Amino acid sequence: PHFIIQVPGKNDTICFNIDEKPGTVLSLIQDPVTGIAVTGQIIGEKGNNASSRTGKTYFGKLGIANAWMDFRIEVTTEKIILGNGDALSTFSWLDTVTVTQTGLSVTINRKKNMVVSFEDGISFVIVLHQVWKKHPVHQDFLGFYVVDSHRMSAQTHGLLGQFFQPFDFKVFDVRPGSDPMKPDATMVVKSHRLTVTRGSQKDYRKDASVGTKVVCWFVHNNGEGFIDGVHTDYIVPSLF
Amino acid sequence: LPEGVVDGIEIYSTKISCKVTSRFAHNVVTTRAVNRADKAKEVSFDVELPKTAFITNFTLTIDGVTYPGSVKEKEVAQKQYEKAVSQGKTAGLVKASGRKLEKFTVSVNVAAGSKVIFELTYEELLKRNKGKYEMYLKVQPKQLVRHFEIDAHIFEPQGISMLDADASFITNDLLGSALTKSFSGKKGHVSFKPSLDQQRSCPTCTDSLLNGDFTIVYDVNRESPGNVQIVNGYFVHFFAPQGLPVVPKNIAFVIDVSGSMSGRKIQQTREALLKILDDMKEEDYLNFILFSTGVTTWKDHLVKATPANLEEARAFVKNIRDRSMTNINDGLLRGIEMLNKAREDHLVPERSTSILVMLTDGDANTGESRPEKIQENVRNAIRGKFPLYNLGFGNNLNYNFLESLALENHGFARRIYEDSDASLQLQGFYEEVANPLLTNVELEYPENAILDLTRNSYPHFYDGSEIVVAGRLVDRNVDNFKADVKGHGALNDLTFTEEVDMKEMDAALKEQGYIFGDYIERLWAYLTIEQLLEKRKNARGDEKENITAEALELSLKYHFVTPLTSMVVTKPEDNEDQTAIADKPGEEAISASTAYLTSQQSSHSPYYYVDGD
Repeated sequence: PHFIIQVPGKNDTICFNIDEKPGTVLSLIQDPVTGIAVTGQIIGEKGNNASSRTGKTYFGKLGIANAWMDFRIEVTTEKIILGNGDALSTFSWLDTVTVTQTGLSVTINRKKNMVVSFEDGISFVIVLHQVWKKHPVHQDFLGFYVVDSHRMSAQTHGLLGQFFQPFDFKVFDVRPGSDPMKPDATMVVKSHRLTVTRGSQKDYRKDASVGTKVVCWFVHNNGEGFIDGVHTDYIVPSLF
Repeated sequence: LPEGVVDGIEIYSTKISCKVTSRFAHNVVTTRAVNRADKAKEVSFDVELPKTAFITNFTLTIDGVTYPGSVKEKEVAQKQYEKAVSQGKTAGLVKASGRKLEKFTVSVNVAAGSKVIFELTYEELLKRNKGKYEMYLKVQPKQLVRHFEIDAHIFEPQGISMLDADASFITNDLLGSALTKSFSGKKGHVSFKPSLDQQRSCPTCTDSLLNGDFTIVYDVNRESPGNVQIVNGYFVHFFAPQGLPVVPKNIAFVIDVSGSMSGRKIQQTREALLKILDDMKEEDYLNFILFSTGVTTWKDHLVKATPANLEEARAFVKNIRDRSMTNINDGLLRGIEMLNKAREDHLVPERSTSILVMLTDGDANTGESRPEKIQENVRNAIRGKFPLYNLGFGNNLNYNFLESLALENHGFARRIYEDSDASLQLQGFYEEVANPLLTNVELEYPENAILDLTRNSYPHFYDGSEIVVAGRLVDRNVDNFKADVKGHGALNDLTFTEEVDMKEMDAALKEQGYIFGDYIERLWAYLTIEQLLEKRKNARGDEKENITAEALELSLKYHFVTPLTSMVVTKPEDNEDQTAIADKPGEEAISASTAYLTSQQSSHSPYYYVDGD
């Protein structure tokens, strides 16, 4: 999956990929204060056809939980399961429905996206990316966006959560890269000196099919040096 | 005699043709017979149709001349009928037949060598119960029929998820091969076409094996909780969400233990309650209120359905005994008070729903026994806060009172037939209401964009059922249509939205038009009349007159034989006139046949009636 970090207080964006085997679950957000935790499970391409593999991975399943509310949401490309304690409510991506309960509202917009809004102003947007059902290689996947991330606590961690608080970085020595359209540069962040490449990703919150181009500095090697520790530190055994 | 000829009459063809589009069933039963005798013979035509169906047409064709039916206001037709009766000329009608059916019977004298064709058409909206729609056909030809066929075509825009058909009389592979059923995508088909030999009760017999129930069950795909269809300016909205947790219930069982319940009834009640206790969920609350001359309760207040409480409840139920008289008023008021108090004292969860279920087998005969006063007391005590369901056990009761009482308190009444399966009937009712998924369900449509909406507010949505709302668009040329459904779930409040793109709808219509294009308009009319007739039961004065006028107008416009209309068929016949009346029997007529059959010499033109009571 691609990660896009719009750095708070800076008019710039950093991005990186995490390449792991399909089935791996990554911790994206972990906030011990609000109790909110978000995880994502990686999917690859359809089947095991080695000749068709491009190595691209995506999120196929997301888990959002609030330990204090005993609430969890499991989102797949097929369905959305809301769990309150032992009670489960199952919805489909074909629904247009708003579910409200104390401290939370969940809105599913048929075949497009869903918005999970917590009372304290934190919102998550999950976008359904649909591909042609009979496509030999690709399959549906999910996009995950955080709105008003600053409302999460300073103790928030995770592959995304660690970047919710302002942090500093510098980019200099912009120079031609291996691709003439994508210059390299040197970035200093978290006391690391990294070689980054100018690239672009897409923000699909407004339009799940076309998206909006976001120019970013791409950090290589699974975000090494940019993320705290190494990416395998964020592998967790299960969605919840 | 040729095969299939009995007493000179050959029924050479009987076809039951069913076309179902979006749950709305249009059934045509056609029988063709010929008199092979050398003198005039009487030919009978019997059809058993669901009580929930409305007859829309009956035609009689003799020697190629068709005599179509015409629907008239009941009073107008009744005058004709009375005149006919005074002349001794009646010959056919509908009467209640068993639990689910009404029997339509007509006989006609057919000259030697003449052919007669009977064709009865009826329509009904199939209701979803326990996750499926059921179409019920009674098959009982009086003799072997050369061409016997049931041919059902189902078209469901949401796609068919399952389809099955079964006949109680199919006992061997030979007859089984006469039944075919298939479905794919939006279309389903069931065909039952036994040959003459397959119809025989034994290889050398001349009597028919075909005698029993033929049922078709199916359900539709539910990729989304709702589905809106719009045709010719009319819309229908089907709503049946699934995958939601069950809302906990607070249920008070108010049980009649008067002397009349003694013996089998009380035994079956105990059996049913024990089964119901097995199905209780731990989140539920319950209590038993027993009434005879006085009122006794299991507990002073509702208790949680914990394993220990349920065990105690079982012991209590096993010891229920019958005694003395019937004090419905006090029994119900005690149950209502208990449910109200549980809510006021926060004894039950805030997100729970209260249900009052009464089982009785007779009229109130002690305490407050005036039905109107009991209704008033109950109405004032419940104040619309929860539904009352009335189960009427056996025949010795005022069912209309129980129905009226339930309807005005947002519930419904159900008959429990005094039979070996009474405990199953009771249990079956409980299963219907045991799983509320939503409460206070409101279906909302764009203001100023719709007219003539059917009921759009329901206290509960039960798992396995379906809410159907229909109406008319003010502007047929709108580009899109939006419907919102709001309800309270077990854990949260939900708002479902359905949006319809009219261009997409038009494209879909081209595909489904082959069944019958005006089905949504007829579905809307059926549903409107059905709801008006129900509302009429509790209306008084001007309100009742207005409801009656509205229902009558629609019945006449859409050619439905309802309790307000009659159908008349006139048939000129040499030297003999016949008049038939077919009543749509109400619940009160269950045990009493209202059939008349006479004929006499007359020079007047005869006519047949099909009417509702």
